[in-house]
Amino acid sequence: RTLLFDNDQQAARNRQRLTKHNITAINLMSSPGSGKTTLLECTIDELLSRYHIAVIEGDLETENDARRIRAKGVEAVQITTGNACHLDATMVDSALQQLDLEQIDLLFIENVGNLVCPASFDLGQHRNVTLLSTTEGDDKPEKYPLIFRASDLLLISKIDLLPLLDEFDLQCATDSFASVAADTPLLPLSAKRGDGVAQWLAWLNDTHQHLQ
Amino acid sequence: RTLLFDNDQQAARNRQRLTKHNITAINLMSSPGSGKTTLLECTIDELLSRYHIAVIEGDLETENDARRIRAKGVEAVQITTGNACHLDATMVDSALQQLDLEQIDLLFIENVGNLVCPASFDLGQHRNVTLLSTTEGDDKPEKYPLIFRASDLLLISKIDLLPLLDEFDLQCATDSFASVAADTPLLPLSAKRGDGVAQWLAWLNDTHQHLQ
Ligand SMILES: Nc1nc2c(ncn2[C@@H]2O[C@H](COP(=O)(O)OP(=O)(O)OP(=O)(O)O)[C@@H](O)[C@H]2O)c(=O)[nH]1
Ligand SMILES: Nc1nc2c(ncn2[C@@H]2O[C@H](COP(=O)(O)OP(=O)(O)OP(=O)(O)O)[C@@H](O)[C@H]2O)c(=O)[nH]1
Ligand SMILES: [Mg+2]
Ligand SMILES: [Mg+2]
Ligand SMILES: [Zn+2]
Ligand SMILES: [Zn+2]
Repeated sequence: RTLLFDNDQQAARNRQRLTKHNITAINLMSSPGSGKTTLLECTIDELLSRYHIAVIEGDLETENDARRIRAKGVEAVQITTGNACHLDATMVDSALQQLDLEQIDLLFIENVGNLVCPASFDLGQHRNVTLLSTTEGDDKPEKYPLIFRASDLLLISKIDLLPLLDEFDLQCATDSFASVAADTPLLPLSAKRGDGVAQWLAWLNDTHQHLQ
Repeated sequence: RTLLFDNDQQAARNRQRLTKHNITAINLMSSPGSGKTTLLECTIDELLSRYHIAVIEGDLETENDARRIRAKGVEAVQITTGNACHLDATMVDSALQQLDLEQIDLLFIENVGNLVCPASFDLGQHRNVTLLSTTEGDDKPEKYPLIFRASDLLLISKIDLLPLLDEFDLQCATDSFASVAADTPLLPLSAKRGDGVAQWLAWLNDTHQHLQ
């Protein structure tokens, strides 16, 4: 499929440029409303004193998410895709043109909320992080395997809600995930309450150190 | 785009066939885990004594949802799409071949969980119903406008969780929806607790009577 071939060529150029500037780029994917922006808000609160952070936001319409990130004092480029259900490497390339790459340590790319197509479009990132919220149900990894197989880390988000959800079973979700991506780490967390956030930050630190 | 042209031709044939058999076909769309299958389970419990119901399920992998529907005593055809993020008219046509259309009054098509592409692929349905769960956030209509504009009815699902969610505002969600689809009805409901279910059943009855 030449569509993916061209995209992958551009993604490789993006990654080369990011690596040259010692930037760690994380592609954040999930269903709509799983908590990507909330996680970024919490991450910025914790890491802004240590790292220079920038964010590329992807949505069909609005600047809502970029506004939330800018309110935290971090530069955010909003890509509005119109009717595309995923970001691609060309969109990310033009967003990178708007950033001063000299300054940045950590670049987060918040993809369009979609549990399918973002898995197939390399953007030039170093790592894929997927969120699955407890409110979606514990069978999603087996039902939407592509994106879970493409993940370097799975975050089970909104675990503060677990006591209120009689049908989400953390063990079921873990087994479902292991059935499609056996060797990939899984981390339950709550960006609201703070559970798991220290481990997430440690994973980010390790990943960034590793790539230097 | 010839892709959509061919699809729309097939969708028109599907709809003609369904209409000839006096079947009302409802295309159910939402993000992953918004409660489509749970709503169908509840709807079957309420309507099976009055209507002959069949379901076509769409997922990338597994028969999970079809099994849940069959456990309710209703015939379900499971389409596994592999890596397609939406159902299309050809998939629905081959699913229809597996059903005895003479018998059916109400046909539900549960689309792949995705808040973007299902809006663009006509399947031959008579009505589009979209679910937005309270756990996803109240800004989704403005951020993912395509599917909300394509809806004949919006269901705000899981309203039993409202008291526990400090950030979902029903008025904000209603305003967000009105900004993209001003004339379309919106119905808050809980398939678990029963809120709004009577109005949903009335809407189904009215729609079916109207199409006869
Ligand atoms: N209880 C709870 N709610 C959360 C948590 N994280 C996010 N939420 C809620 O989930 C909803 C969606 O959160 P967002 O951060 O906007 O989700 P998102 O993945 O960025 O959404 P999109 O960008 O539209 O795909 C909001 O109402 C948040 O308040 C959490 O840790 N716990
Ligand atoms: N509290 C509450 N939870 C609900 C309600 N409806 C569904 N759920 C929960 O939401 C999760 C997902 O429900 P499903 O019905 O499987 O959602 P779906 O839209 O069919 O999911 P996919 O087919 O995978 O896209 C499950 O854990 C359900 O228990 C509701 O009315 N209230
Ligand atoms: Mg967001
Ligand atoms: Mg389902
Ligand atoms: Zn798509
Ligand atoms: Zn897609």
